[in-house]
Amino acid sequence: SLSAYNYEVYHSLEEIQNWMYHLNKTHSSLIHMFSIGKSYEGRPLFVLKLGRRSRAYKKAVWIDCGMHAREWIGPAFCQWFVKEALLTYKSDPTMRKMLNYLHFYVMPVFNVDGYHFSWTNDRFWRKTRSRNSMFGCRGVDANRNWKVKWCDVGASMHPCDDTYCGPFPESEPEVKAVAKFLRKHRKHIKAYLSFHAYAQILLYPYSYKRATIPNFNCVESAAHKAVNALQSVYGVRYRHGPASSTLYVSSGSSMDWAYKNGIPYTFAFELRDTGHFGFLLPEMLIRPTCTETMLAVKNITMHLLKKCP
Amino acid sequence: HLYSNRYAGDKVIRLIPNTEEEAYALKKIYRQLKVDLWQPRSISYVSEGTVTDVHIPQSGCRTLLAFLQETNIQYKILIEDLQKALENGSSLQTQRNRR
Repeated sequence: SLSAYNYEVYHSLEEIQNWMYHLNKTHSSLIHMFSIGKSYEGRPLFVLKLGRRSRAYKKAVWIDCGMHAREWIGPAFCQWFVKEALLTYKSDPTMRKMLNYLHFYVMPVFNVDGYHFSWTNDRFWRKTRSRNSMFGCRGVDANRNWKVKWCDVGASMHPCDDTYCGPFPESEPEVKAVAKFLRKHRKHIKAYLSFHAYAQILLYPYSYKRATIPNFNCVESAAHKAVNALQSVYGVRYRHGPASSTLYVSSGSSMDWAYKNGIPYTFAFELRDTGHFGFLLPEMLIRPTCTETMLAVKNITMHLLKKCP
Repeated sequence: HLYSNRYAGDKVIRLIPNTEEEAYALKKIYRQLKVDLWQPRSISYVSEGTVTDVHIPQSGCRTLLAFLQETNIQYKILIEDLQKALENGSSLQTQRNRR
């Protein structure tokens, strides 16, 4: 059952997939699971569509987690989000509004091959697991493989580097599958959220250049309110701002690509912490991290619904 | 032990180069030792004032620490033993035992 699944531990890929299968059967009024393709190693790329079914046209929000394999708090949050959505749909007016007016496409594990590898072999693996015929090194940085100033600043052309951009844009089947889906549905996807770790920052475009986005006012306002809401839960401070100046300039990111392709509100979260545990965020911190992040996401969603065109 | 105890003795160290010369020296040794950079994501981002967190295998720890002491670069050890941190922070061991 929903309540029997433990959302305060990290789960293997198999456990997450079984959980998705289970929810698809038991909560069919609010959840529909589907696959958008296969990974390099042949694993299905599952997405959960959340929201009350409606004949009326509904906008959507895309959420993905686990683009980088070692950032386990990401998939943990995606699962938490789904759990909260299902558990509080009837009791929480905000959640009810969100699921009534919007669909949420949630991809709990973007980089399924890398995530599985980080469970079984190398806990600190980051990239995908694609092979390179010329070098002995495997994998591409999935967040440098998008076609937006591809392989420019902040990405590497060397296959053995952790920020390797790939042999060409969308070379990774995972990136290509998500890009295809987002292109097809871009007219009704209003927001794109991607979850990473660690740094405690909420970022928005641009990442690949130092320039202000046309809809800066609404995006900055949404981000500002979101980090304030997040901080109100446990006092944890997140910075926020355009990725290029708040973090560093980097090209080929999914957030920039989604923005360039017509999704007007795109964000990337870098979740807890700031380095004390780094990628090894203890399981006892899953609950507070996800609780505060949930509030930030609800805040962004409601702000976009009410205040932004 | 999880991951066959491969991370025993590995450390995560935080360094903030105070000058461009220090940053250059750090980038050089990072490349030599093939460190796993936790932040920033790429060695090319390391410059004066950048917070860099590096995961260094046990085999490279002595060399890196000696280098830092030689060059007087300030550092802080964030994680003393990565294997212990890994095992302390998760219930994987419990789950495995149960299975």
